[in-house]
Amino acid sequence: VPSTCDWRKAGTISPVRDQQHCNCCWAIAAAGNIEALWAIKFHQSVEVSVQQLIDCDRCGNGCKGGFVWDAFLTVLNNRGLASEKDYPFDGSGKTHSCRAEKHKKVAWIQDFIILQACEQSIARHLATQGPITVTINMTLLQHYRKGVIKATPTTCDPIQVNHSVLLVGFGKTKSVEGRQGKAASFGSYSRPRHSMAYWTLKNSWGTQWGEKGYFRLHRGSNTCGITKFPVTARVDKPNKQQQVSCPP
Amino acid sequence: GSLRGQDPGPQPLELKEVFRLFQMQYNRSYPNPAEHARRLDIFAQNLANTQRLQEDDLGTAEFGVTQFSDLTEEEFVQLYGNQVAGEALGVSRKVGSEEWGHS
Repeated sequence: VPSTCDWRKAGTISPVRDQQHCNCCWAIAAAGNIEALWAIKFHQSVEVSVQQLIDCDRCGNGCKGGFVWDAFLTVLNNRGLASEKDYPFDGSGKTHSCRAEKHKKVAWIQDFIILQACEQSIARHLATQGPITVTINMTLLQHYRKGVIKATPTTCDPIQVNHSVLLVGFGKTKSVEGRQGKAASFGSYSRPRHSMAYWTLKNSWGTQWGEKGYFRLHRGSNTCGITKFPVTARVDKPNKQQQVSCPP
Repeated sequence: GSLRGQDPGPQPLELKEVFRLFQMQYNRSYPNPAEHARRLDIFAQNLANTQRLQEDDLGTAEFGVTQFSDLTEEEFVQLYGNQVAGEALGVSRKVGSEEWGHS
């Protein structure tokens, strides 16, 4: 496993989305996963329809929430996903009927898997195969602005996971990087830090939130339950699987 | 600390100004003065919470004003969380009973 990895540097990560008034983080994470894997494995840049996942989800919950694995099942059942352009996202939260059959499919998957709940295994898969969806406890994200969140089970319950995002990389902070700055009207303070290992995650709340739409969690302590549900699609066939290399 | 227990008179200017800037930055508006006052109160409580979050965090994270700063935690989770995941994955239930007999 390399010491650092960032799939954004390979130009394989699609733009950050904004779920707006629809509880569809699960669909956006799944779509982001498929888009990244297609870019990495087939060198094809696609933007797939999140709306198709919402409308055609087998459980029919749509904008009321769902599971990443249900999104992948929907992709399999529909024999692929239409493009975002043909089947655009409606963030209003309204219910729509499934229109999957009316559009050409631009991306599909062969299978999906859930990885071992181990950060080392997750890092290895991320670095050699591509981004992975994870589901975390979102409590601390409401007021997050930047930096690496390192929480305890008390401050961020790793059992109560309720938000799906896309894992796109990992790294370590520099030894001298500390927390300096102001939070609203409060005074500034600094705390010298040792190098800290982190995960880089892609959120679905637009680019104004966090670090241009991304955020970082501590790596190595199961912060906010990141290891609970690491799920990823597979886009290449088993006998044709090839390892890829994540940019450092 | 919380502003709830205080006399509902003029709010500190700094807080009002910060809230106004928040509204401008995130294009937030409220339908009536009562809702505006309620959101200002929530905003003030969230600001206080961010200081606690900052102290509790063991990493390098910075917490502060975001587009969600006028929401209660419950509203935030309901509006932006994965409701189904939170209910189905976070709760463990006993599915059996000690009183069951033979299988």
